[in-house]
Amino acid sequence: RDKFFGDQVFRINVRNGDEIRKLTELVNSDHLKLSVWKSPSTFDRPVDILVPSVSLLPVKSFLKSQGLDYSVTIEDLQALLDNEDEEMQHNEGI
Amino acid sequence: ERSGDFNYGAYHPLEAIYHEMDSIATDFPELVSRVKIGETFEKRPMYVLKFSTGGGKKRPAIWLNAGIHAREWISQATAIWTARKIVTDYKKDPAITSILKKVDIFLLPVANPDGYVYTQSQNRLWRKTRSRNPGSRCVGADPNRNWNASFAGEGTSDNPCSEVYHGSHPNSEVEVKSVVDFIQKHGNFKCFIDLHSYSQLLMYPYGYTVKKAPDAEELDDVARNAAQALASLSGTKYRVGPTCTTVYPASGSSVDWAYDNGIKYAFTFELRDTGYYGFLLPASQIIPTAEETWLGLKTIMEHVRDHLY
Repeated sequence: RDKFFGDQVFRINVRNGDEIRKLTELVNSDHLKLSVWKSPSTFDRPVDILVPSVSLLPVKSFLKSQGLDYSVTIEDLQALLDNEDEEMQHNEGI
Repeated sequence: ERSGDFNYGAYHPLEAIYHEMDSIATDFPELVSRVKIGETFEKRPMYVLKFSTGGGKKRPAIWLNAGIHAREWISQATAIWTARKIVTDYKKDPAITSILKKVDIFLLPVANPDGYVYTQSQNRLWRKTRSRNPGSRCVGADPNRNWNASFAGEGTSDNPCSEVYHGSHPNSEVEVKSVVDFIQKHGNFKCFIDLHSYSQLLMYPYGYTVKKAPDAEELDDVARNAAQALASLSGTKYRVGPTCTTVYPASGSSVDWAYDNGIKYAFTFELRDTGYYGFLLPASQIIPTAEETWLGLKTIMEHVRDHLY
């Protein structure tokens, strides 16, 4: 199975159309390989993005430089996946 | 769960879900049948459970759709729990008993079987179908952008590599076409509910336009009542509103198609949570989620029962 070692999920709070536009540009950058969990939409809804480990620094740097407020909602995606996998295997064993 | 070996509080492979569907139909043959409505791109069967107390083939009906986006596992898990709940409560709970007296319920727990299998075998975060796109290295289309409701409109992409790629044409995805054909052939569906995750939202048309749906006021009332019922169990708060302004523009969706094709009571649930786990909701939350969702579903189905048109 695909692994997501070091990958994290960022939650970005967007306050206006300009911030949505900047974020959309970031998401559309092919080289960063970002994956949207929750898309940019209305201003009062945050955006959730899966950031691969190799893109963590550039993405953080971009968000900081653009004044975009964000938090890391899932710090260790692979740990969650491993737990889930273990649970499923345990259940199948039972 | 006590009488069988299917753990409703766990996530399961596709085969186990299909086996449990068969078990439910076998256990309650006077109420339930497992119906094959088509095959996927990779030739897997697509099964629905039909709950019916008789009354002829074209009775008014409700469609419960789940798992159209493969990675939203709480959706499939909630759906199979709901199947067991319906049979368990029939003739015990006056609400579901009276609903089934008037309408049939069709439940599709895994609307995207190929995608679901792929999330288990290869990539847990896969969303789309697994169809091949000629000329592209990218696989699949978004099955919730592939319906014939402002197809290829706002909120979709013509790039096969996009998570919201709409497909080559409406119903290009055989998984979507199978449902469309079944519902159109039946001709008497009154309600279509699509289960997704995550965000804790209960939405109604439209997704493809900010224009207010003709029945928006009634749908809003029903949705608010359903959200209130859902919250009554554990306090889980849902936001309610039309898809386009509650989340984002989304064209070609199942619910918009259903509404535009005469199925008035069309709703989308975005189940737990609000982002702490996102798509990776722990299995310990399956039963609490399913139990509260059931209260919301029942509210909607009771309204349909009392407002057949």
